[in-house]
Amino acid sequence: ETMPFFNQESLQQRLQALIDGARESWAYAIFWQSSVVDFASQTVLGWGDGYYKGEEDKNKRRGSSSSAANFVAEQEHRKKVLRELNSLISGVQASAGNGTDDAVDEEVTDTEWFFLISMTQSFVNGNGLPGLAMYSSSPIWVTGTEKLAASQCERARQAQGFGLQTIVCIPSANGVVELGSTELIFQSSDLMNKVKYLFNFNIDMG
Amino acid sequence: LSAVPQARKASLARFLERRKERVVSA
Repeated sequence: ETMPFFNQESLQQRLQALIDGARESWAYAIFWQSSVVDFASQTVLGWGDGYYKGEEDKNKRRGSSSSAANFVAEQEHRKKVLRELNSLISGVQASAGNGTDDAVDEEVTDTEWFFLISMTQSFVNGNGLPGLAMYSSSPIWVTGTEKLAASQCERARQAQGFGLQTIVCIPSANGVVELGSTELIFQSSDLMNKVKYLFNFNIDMG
Repeated sequence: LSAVPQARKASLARFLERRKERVVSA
């Protein structure tokens, strides 16, 4: 069934339905939207929308590779960026008024940071895991830190560096659905079918 | 921020808002 009308709101709901209803524990879902850059006749996958759920136990991986000093410095950097983004967003939004910094002072986890920097990324003609999935019209499912670390795709290696153990890219109409988890999750047709059902639409972002 | 596409801006606002909710409910 093709769903002809589609907007940002329903895209968010579909991403949420995909991982909130899953048996497996996914940390996030991202929809990479394809568009054609006219002057170069290239297909580019850019940020469409994302839903961040988080991992079950965020303390599990704490301090694995970096020193305590590095951890503190990195957290300071992340919190500073978050603080700036918060003020930019609340400056744009009319009724954002009573800003407390509680949320910013809380540790910014590796998966939160990975999700956040994903918003700045895009993939051209078959590059990166999402681009490769789109180009080959077939899903890419990478499970295990060794496989992620050994991948030719920088995004997979980056994901591994931020503690993800599974990353999946499933092509759909108009883009690619990506899911990531800090758990080991093996390929299932159930997830593919869900993506096929939820993301078979004609996009209209307004 | 005005140069940031609307989709990313909306996603970012939603992410920050949900983060606040997670911290408050923790």
